[in-house]
Amino acid sequence: AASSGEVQLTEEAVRRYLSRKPMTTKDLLKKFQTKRTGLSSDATVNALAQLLKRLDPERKLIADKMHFFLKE
Amino acid sequence: SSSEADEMAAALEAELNHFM
Repeated sequence: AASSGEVQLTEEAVRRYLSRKPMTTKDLLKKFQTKRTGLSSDATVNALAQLLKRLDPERKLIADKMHFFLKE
Repeated sequence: SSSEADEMAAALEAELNHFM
């Protein structure tokens, strides 16, 4: 198993990803897989929800899927 | 597993739709 703490689920990390390109919730979850962050599934969902609420990203439908992104 | 990822995505979207 990968060591935990390899990837950190932080506001800065989420901001960085969403500034690069629009992402779905699934895309984001893939970036912060529990096996890489050491967080539980619930903690991951809660943390991402809080961070997305705070960042309040733009939303855009691409291929019928909601994507989030941040304008610089 | 992909089903766990699906569940997490669904839970996250539910949280966000609640708010936004």
